[in-house]
Amino acid sequence: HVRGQEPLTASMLAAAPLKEQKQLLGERLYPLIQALHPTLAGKITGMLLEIDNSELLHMLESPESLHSKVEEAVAVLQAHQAKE
Amino acid sequence: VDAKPFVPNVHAAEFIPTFQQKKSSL
Repeated sequence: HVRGQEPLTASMLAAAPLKEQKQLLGERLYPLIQALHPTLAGKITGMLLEIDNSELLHMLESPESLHSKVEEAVAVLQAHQAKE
Repeated sequence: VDAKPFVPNVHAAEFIPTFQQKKSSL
């Protein structure tokens, strides 16, 4: 977890309005992704936020699954940028 | 098990954290 941020629980997330749920998840994912890919953090976070909220909550608790999704997104993004 | 396979969307909107939103609005 990121210092200064309390862990995000499923009940906290469920209590938030739908529109804010992705922002809540993003606020917690962003610093973790920024530590891996500082320059792509915003874009990668946006890509991962399209995943189902329950899976995102699981990824916040499981660094391995977060890292694998991040690397998958980075690979696709870089392949796309290379094509352009 | 029923989770949809993750297909990264390169056109997904970039996420902007709240602290950066405030910085850019100042």
